[in-house]
Amino acid sequence: PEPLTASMLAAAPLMDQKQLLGERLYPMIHALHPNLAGKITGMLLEIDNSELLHMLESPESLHSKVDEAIAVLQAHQVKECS
Amino acid sequence: RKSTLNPNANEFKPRFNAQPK
Repeated sequence: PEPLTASMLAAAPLMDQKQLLGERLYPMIHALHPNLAGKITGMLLEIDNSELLHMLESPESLHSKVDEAIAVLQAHQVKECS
Repeated sequence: RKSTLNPNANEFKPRFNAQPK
């Protein structure tokens, strides 16, 4: 599919914008963490759309965000267990 | 800086089965 552009996003209603971004991010995150892809994508979708668009363009910023999400999840799970 | 990511964010459900390329 053609790359998602800011103008395409702006044309979509807000709820669809998150779904659109999610469906682009999901496969990229799935390649990194298959079992946590849905959860991580959900966490990243709370970031504002402009940063999400940037992450779609630059894999390294996506990777660092995904690592951050993993760390936050693990810290959260540890807290829940203890 | 405090991470702004929310561990309680609800899971994203891809509408179509977003197969990784």
